[in-house]
Amino acid sequence: EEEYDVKDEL
Amino acid sequence: MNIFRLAGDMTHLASVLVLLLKIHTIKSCAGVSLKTQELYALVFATRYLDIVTDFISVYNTVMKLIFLGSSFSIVWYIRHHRVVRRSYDKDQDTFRHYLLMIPCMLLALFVHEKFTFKEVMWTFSLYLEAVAILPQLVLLQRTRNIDNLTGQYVFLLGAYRGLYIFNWIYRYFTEPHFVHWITWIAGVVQTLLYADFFYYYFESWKNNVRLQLPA
Repeated sequence: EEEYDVKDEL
Repeated sequence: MNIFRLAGDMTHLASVLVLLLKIHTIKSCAGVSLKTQELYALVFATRYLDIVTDFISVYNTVMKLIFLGSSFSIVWYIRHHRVVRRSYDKDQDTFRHYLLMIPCMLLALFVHEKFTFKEVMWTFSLYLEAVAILPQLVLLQRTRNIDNLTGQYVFLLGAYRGLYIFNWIYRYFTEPHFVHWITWIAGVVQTLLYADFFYYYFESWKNNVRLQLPA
């Protein structure tokens, strides 16, 4: 599973 | 988390609190677009599907619950509260939701990063959030006298979007990252929609006159 950084945003 | 992201989230939280303050204490939703509020409730409901599947942090989960809870309770207040609903400008708030929802759904079905239910819903929420303020901006334009709290609510929402752009720029240069065209373009479009409002907001503030948007 690739890292998906904007998913930790609201 | 960087300072722009935190400031953006806090501004977003402040905007919701200002709106709840107006509705809860003044018992008025005059000048507030129910259409925009319903679109935001849909935005959060479709974006935060991961609240039950992925755990990111306590902060993340708590904020998601606040945005979900506040958006649905604002809609409830305007639709059902005995006193508040009487102040709703139904005849002015005529923007049709589906004109925004259908194109956003079609766009999400065709332009996304992964074709899974959760991912398409998440992408839909980004597109919809970008344009969800439009019914509110149209209503402001039709309202001759914009009260302070409503003006501050829209100003804080616009500031939140602007701060998120700085957050992405900061993250781009400081973190290993993927390129997120969809998030970035939707975010920039959303911020640009506030440009006109910001102009008149600062003009009224500078000249110390009541905010009024030209028809």
